[in-house]
Amino acid sequence: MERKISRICLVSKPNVTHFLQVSWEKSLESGFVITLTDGQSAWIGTVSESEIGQEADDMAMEKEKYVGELRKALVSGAGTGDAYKFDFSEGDCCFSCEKNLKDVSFRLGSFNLEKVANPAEVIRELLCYCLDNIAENQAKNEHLQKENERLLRDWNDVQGRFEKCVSAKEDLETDLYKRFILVLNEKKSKIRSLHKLLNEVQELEKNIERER
Amino acid sequence: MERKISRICLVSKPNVTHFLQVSWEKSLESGFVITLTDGQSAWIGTVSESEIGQEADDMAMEKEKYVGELRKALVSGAGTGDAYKFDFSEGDCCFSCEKNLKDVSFRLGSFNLEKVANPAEVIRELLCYCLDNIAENQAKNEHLQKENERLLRDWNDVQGRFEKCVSAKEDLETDLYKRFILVLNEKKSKIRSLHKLLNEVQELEKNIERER
Amino acid sequence: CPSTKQYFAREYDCYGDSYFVNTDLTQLKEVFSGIKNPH
Repeated sequence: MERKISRICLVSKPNVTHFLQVSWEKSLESGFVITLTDGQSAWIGTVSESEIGQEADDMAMEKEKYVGELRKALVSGAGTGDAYKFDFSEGDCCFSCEKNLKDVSFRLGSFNLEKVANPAEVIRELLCYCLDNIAENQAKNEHLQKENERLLRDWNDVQGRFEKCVSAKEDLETDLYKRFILVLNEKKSKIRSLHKLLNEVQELEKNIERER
Repeated sequence: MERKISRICLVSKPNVTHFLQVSWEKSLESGFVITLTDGQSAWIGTVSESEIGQEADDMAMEKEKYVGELRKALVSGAGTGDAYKFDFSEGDCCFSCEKNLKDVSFRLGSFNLEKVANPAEVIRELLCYCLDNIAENQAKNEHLQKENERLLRDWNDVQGRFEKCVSAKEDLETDLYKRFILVLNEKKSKIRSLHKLLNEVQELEKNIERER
Repeated sequence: CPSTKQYFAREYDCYGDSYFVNTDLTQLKEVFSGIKNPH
């Protein structure tokens, strides 16, 4: 089961924060349960799949689009801004939601709720859910933090190895060239000696020839 | 201000979940405020620094140690297990806490609370704090999740570059040796030619000498 | 002995690389590894 609790303000009681819980099984469009509380009383209502379909038809809106609007208003937290207006009439236990457009607002839906005989139980359940959620988030947070630190250590480690490799590659090139030059110079020196020797022998031969 | 809300069970009402909020300014030992609610009524009490000191003295315990015990019982969430017993007497509005040891339990503290005239306000404030906490942690988790994804991408990037560098280093070594071998063997070929020529010239000279 | 010394001086450079015989990867690596301080 999924649920979302948000803070809302009612048009008729703007100074009293109310809490709206929307819960659903598979998807919002399969139907959902609305719970409304002011911290003292509580009201609950079920909105069925067919009722959602009916509301969408009444508004000449595609069902998917209508559910999307409901989601934005009741679940996504957008309801805390000025985009939506909520109201609840205790007399007929009717919860209504309107969407504000530029100069106009249009009715998004109205749902019948029933006053709960034991509101304390509902409120305790909300608090329990919140505390569980907080604990879960904190645990996730700690886990992500540890992961984060591990990834940073790993990154530093591989970055260090990469820098060492770059440095080692440069050193290798320098080192090999130095050794190569030493060995090459020996060969060049040998070639020079042989040239010199050859020149001397050839010079000697020329002198002999000249004498002859 | 720091605060912690936990679920507790009262010995006298084991089937009704209660909620205990402990809030403090600088540190727990400077004094704290206890709020207790069952989702319907609420009680508040302030425990001052001197009262904490007095309780510690009464128990012949060092103040620091006593505050540590209070922290474990009221703040750290250990209170949800069997390590501690809580009770609240509505008649005299006295909240008490005991620590369970093997076969014995000893009184950790008892604090006087006052019934709140407008419990709904307290409950709304608790719910608001919970919702803010949930939203904050969710945002923090999303941020950490993104950070982790970024770190993983960075790690993969550097790991890739490291592997390329290792490969490039091996290729460099192979390439340099190939070139060195080519150049050195050219020089050796030159040396062999010069040596052969020198031998021929020396042989020729010997023959001429012999003829002479 | 002097003649052996003379022979090696004729055939090999001071790093042990032959003047006359072509080198290969193994031999060159061995010559390079024998160079204690190339700097």
